[in-house]
Amino acid sequence: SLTEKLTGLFKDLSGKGKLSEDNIREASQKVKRALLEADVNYRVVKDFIASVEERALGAEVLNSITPGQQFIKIVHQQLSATLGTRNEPLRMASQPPTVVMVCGLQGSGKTTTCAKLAKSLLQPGRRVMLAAADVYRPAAIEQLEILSKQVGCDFFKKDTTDVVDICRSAHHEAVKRLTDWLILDTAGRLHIDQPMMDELKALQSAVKPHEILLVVDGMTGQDAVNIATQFSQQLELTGVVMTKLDGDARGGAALSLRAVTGKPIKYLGLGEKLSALEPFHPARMASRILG
Amino acid sequence: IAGRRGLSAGELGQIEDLLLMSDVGAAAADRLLAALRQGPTDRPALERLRAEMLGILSLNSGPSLQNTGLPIRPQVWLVIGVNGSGKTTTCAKLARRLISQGRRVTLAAADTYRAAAIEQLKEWSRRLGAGFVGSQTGADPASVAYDAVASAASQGVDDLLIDTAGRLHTQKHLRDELGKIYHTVGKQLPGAPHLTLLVLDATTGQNAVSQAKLFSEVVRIDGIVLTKLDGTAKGGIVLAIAQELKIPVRYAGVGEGMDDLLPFDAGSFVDGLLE
Ligand SMILES: Nc1nc2c(ncn2[C@@H]2O[C@H](COP(=O)(O)OP(=O)(O)OP(=O)(O)O)[C@@H](O)[C@H]2O)c(=O)[nH]1
Ligand SMILES: Nc1nc2c(ncn2[C@@H]2O[C@H](COP(=O)(O)OP(=O)(O)OP(=O)(O)O)[C@@H](O)[C@H]2O)c(=O)[nH]1
Ligand SMILES: [Mg+2]
Ligand SMILES: [Mg+2]
Repeated sequence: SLTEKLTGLFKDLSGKGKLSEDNIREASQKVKRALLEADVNYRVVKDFIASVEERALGAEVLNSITPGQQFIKIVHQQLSATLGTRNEPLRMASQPPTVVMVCGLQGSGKTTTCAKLAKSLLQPGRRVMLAAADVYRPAAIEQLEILSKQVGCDFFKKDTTDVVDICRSAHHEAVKRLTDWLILDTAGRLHIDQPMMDELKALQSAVKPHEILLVVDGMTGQDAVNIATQFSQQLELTGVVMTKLDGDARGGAALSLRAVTGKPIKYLGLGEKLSALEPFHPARMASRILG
Repeated sequence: IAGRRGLSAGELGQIEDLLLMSDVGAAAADRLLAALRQGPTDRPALERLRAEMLGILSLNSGPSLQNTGLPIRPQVWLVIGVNGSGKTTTCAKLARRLISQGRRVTLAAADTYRAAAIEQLKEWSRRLGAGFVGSQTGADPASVAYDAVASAASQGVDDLLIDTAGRLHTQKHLRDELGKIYHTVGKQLPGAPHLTLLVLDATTGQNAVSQAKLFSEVVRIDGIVLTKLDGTAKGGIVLAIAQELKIPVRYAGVGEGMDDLLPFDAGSFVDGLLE
């Protein structure tokens, strides 16, 4: 693990008296390598290492009797701090329904995440509605309808290819049924497919979601920066959900996403079951990324 | 840098960035840069880099669409991969390609787990005019595959494409399930599956190597389909997979329609990476 590598490195060095700048740079190269292997974007890595070195070259590490531990602590702290404060759940609007729009690339886990969110929000006395706004993928609407039955929440679909009409009508129905949460599942799309990005913009202005969540596959590599840049520039994102982190992907995209969007990672998808949704914990994610 | 032969440290750094941003990975990038530094400088550096990468990707031409030699019937394709990588859509695209060559194709829905998975493949078979074999959610996937091979053989179909459920390579019980599907198919038709394809999303980073490694422990992977190359991700991770596991890329997925599949062209792939 990185901690073992760094501890070993500092053990070799600390016997030779006070640490030098070169020692610090050698250690930060190890961190750089670990972050790249963890899929953190190479530019985000450069910025991160620069900020770590700046702190590490101060008295805090150089004058410490346990410089290795101090250095590792700085790296971990810096990473956790960048990943954001913990637990930013969905915020309820002042007037129901709170509208949550879920978007992202193809296959990232949006439909499953919508159902997981619905399940977690469906508490006694609360009414939740899932709306099927993916009119492209074969059996997408069936998929969400089956999931909403499993969750036990309301479901909305409309026989039209006009996605704005679907979401407006869903909102109308949600108001009628005194719904607390309306979750809009949208089709997967590329951030460079402008007509499809325009569809999301049209939805945003027509329905005015209180929350717009970008769903990103936890195994995403360097491309996370491109995805994050386009989605955050073109939409008023309020948060990110990272999925499929029940595998061995290190999840470095989290750092890239946070660095580019400045938005909180609100949840992690940790499995295919509808209960597999957890609030984001920055310190835990930092450990996972560092390996 | 394009026409230059020798490289300065700054230029090597630029090349390293180019490789890293394409998901080539730090270790594979190191190997490529070492080859560049040590290699002869009789040609421009980028040309040497291109040649080096092509060399890595040009693995012996294993079985593919056109050249399996013997007229095996049905030729059985097993399509595997992690969740959401594009397996079901790839099955449809492969079917489309085979049908356009005048072959009779059946699609088998062995994803008996995910909501509406069977319906999704069934809809594709309707659009394609392909045969369809499926059971229902909750059925045993190995049994569905077994029955599909039997029915395809008895109907004299040319190709049987078996779509499987998305599964994380780290889940032992799901790897075991995949192994069971693989061996059960072979029991019904010795030699089958003739082509097992790992569907890999081009946006995937270093985790793709772990996927290829762990799935290789339960099935022989004949090739990779690299999907979603119509996005901005470069899919450079296939270089490491080629080097470490000798698994070739056979097809590229370039969109969501049934025609959006291309035979993999290493030259244009490398050009796309280096632009
Ligand atoms: N292991 C695991 N699988 C997940 C997770 N989230 C979603 N999946 C699976 O990922 C696959 C894709 O999920 P979907 O919800 O269909 O993805 P999507 O973003 O709606 O896909 P499109 O609508 O086609 O863009 C399915 O097999 C899901 O069961 C997760 O957190 N862990
Ligand atoms: N842009 C693009 N989208 C693709 C490509 N291949 C598949 N997709 C999309 O990716 C999403 C997931 O595709 P599926 O075929 O359902 O993926 P899967 O691997 O079968 O998913 P699971 O069965 O849930 O594991 C769908 O929205 C597809 O349309 C591709 O080459 N390019
Ligand atoms: Mg979906
Ligand atoms: Mg599928």
